[in-house]
Amino acid sequence: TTRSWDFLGISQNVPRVKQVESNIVVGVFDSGIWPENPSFNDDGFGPAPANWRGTCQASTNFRCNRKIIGARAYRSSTLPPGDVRSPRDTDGHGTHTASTVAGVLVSQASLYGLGVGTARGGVPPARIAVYKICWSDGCSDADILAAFDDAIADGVDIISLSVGGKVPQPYLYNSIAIGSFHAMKRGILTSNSAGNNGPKSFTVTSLSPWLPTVAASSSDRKFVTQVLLGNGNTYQGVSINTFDMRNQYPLIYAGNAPSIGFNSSTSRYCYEDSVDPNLVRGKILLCDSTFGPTVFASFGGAAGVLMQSNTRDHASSYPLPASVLDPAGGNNIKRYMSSTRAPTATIFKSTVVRDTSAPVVVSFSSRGPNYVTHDILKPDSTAPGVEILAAWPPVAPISGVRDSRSALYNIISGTSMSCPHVTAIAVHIKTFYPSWSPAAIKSALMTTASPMNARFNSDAEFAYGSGHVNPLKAVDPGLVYDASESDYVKFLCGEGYTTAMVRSTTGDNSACTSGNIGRVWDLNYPSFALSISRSQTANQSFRRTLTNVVSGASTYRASISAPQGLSISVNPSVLSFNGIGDQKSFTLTVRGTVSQAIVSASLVWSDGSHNVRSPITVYVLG
Amino acid sequence: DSNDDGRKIYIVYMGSKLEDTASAHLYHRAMLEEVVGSTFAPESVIYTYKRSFNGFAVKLTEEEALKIAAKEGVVSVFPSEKNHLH
Repeated sequence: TTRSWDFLGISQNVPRVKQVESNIVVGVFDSGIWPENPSFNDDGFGPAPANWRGTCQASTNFRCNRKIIGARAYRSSTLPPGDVRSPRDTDGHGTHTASTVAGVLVSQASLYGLGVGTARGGVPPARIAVYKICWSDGCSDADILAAFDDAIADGVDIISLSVGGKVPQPYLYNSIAIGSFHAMKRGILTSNSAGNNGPKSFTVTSLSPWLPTVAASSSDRKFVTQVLLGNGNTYQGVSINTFDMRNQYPLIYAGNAPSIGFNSSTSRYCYEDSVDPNLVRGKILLCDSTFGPTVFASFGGAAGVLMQSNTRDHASSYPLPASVLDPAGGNNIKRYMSSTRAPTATIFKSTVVRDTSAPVVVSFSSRGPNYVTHDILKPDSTAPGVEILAAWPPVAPISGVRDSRSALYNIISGTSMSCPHVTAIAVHIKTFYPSWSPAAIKSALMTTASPMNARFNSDAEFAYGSGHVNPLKAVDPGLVYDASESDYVKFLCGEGYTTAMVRSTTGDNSACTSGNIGRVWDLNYPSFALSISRSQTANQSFRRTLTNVVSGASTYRASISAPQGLSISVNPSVLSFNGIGDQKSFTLTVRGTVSQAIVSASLVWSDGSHNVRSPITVYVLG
Repeated sequence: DSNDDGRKIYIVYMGSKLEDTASAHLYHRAMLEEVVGSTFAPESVIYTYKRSFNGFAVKLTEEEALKIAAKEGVVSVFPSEKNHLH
């Protein structure tokens, strides 16, 4: 990416353990890869790490290199027309996410001049192993599990998975939860995207406590697209518009151009086939809604499209010159159109403005609460996922529908884009602390995250989790909330799974007994969530254990930030550690009433130099 | 993803990997033959998961899936659904 890593504080010369980074293998489960993209140039790379056991499904049209050291494709049913049965990416998504994690430095990268800069992944020296699980019709559970089965055995160090299901599923009935559980058992963290079904509640489908679920936020680079009317007035819309119309074109309101079988009340929204292509040919079409690029085909030879939306927190690409205006701007344009016989407009190529409100969770990012386990907070954290420029196959359409353009870099948005940022930061942490468990890495990501502002994100922690990831702080968290397989087994027992189920899953003699059925509130999780009914008073204790990860003795003091009406206590409130690995436990108790649907509080353990922060979210369920 | 015969792909998840991974497919096949009977077609097994955990993906009817779910050692059985890029 050309901006997000700098926005996160990871400059090109951030301290790295390069030799260790070069031995890290990132498993990217996605739509494949375009290996010839400059972001995957292997100049300067040595042979694959000695412990790598994976393979490359090479063919006449696909080769791995010393950067991409493994590639496999999984397809359990008939191949959709147009797809290629190889790890080659013809969609673009997998190439984009892989380069966001581990692309090498490429100067002067841009999408037709937009977002120009040095494109780079978060951990450029790391190796990539591609597991193609997604095709033009989706990514099946059977293929996802096959990829996990191989990747874990192949020796990947971390997995990036920007994929999810439509509806939440119980943990042991969900391919991502099962696969990531077995990865976790082998010390492999799986980073997973939260989903793009926001801003509705309960839309996160990645719910397993053993993986980080990543929400998407804006960065300070925002693409805007100016519209100039024939009367000289300009309006600022949003889009990723690589076209420059240069001249003024006639304007036409979609409400005045219904096709046969439609009337103004439907054509004004530009529903598919509702607009008469003969009337809009060569003109800029003004619509009263927004819609995806696929609808553009029904406009025939329109010169450009102006759309309207109240929500304009991310910009998309379209196959024609286009801009999304706010409704006030749209109304002004309509007034102009009714005031003149021959209204005209032009749409300029997009430019960049600085967004000082960033980072803000984007509207489409899926929201909590956790549908399966109400008292485990999801999503876990937030990373940039809006208007990210990264590598792209030259054969993949820029806007999702084919047009005349072809590019090696593209700008797209999604929690898919935020997930590989967290993957790379997790790799960065792992290079400093190779022996850390997935839970310890996840804890470092969460407890060092920068708090986000509920003023811009009304769903608070259900939008952003513990906050915006901070890679510079994440490599020095001070303390971590660690957890092992047995902790998650206790958790599963508490969730109602039987001894037989957990015993099969672990392969040992684990058992759900009266002494082993874990209360959800005692899973050593780096955040605290409590659901209560509308009439209920909160009264719940949470047991946690902190592990010191800094050498030397230290003393941490707890501080609580809580709104009125909520009493939160920590016992003990002072913890002394003697050195690396020293563990101390505490109990946090939440009591009181809540007057809002979501109440946010926080716990910070501080030794003066490290601030180990956990969100505490109390919410009314139902 | 349902076939003409009403079968669709199910995941049969059986937990931790077997110590003898080489015989995993035989173990799975024996279980399937018991449930499906003489009509069992080996090509209905899509994947055998054995390198990192134990399980398989197989084309089954809903009734067969329910029977397998009741077998000892089976943790869960669920249809292979489509996930999506985010």
